[in-house]
Amino acid sequence: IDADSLKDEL
Amino acid sequence: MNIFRLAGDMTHLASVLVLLLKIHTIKSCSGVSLKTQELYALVFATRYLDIFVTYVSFYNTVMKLIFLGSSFSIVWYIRRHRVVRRSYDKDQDTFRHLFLLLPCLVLALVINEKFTFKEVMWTFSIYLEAVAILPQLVLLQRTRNIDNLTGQYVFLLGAYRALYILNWIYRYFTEEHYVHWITWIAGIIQTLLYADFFYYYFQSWKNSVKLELPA
Repeated sequence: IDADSLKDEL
Repeated sequence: MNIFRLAGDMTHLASVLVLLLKIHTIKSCSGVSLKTQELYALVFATRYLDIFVTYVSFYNTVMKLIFLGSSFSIVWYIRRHRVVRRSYDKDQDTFRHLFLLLPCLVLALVINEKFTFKEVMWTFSIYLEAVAILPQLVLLQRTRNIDNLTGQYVFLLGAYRALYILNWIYRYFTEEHYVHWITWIAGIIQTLLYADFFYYYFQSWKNSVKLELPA
């Protein structure tokens, strides 16, 4: 599980 | 990248370009809240701190540069442009930045995923984005008279938020089931803030009359 996975959004 | 995310990004981009083009071509910023625009510039500056460090994709980098460039250009136009700044209605746009900035900063320091400078700044930008539209909505309510472009700007921003929620729902079911509380709750609050505006926007559209908000 990647906690940062919404960090690829703007 | 799913269709909702792309459509959301495109409406977001369209909203910013509509506003920038309005200001640039008619040389007027009447009805536009400088407070909201300054908050958005700060949102992008604090969220994209790592723009030249963390590479996600060419698309992401270009979009980030456009959002940073356009938001700071809009602020520059309203504050510094010889002609545009005269149309800025300072007496109506009285919302205090600090009422939004301080709670967001405190909240970001307390509720975050990791207590690092970058992470706190990113979280702060998420919280601030959720409420940054408030000075603009207050200004619209106060002046009531909304020109088409300002109405479209707010409508496009609201559409971008709604599409991002669809994007998260889609991602939740297609990717790993990680619960992104901070982003989701801030995003839902942000979208709800547009509900009232949307109601009047669709009413005026349905009855094909000029958009007017009740006092």
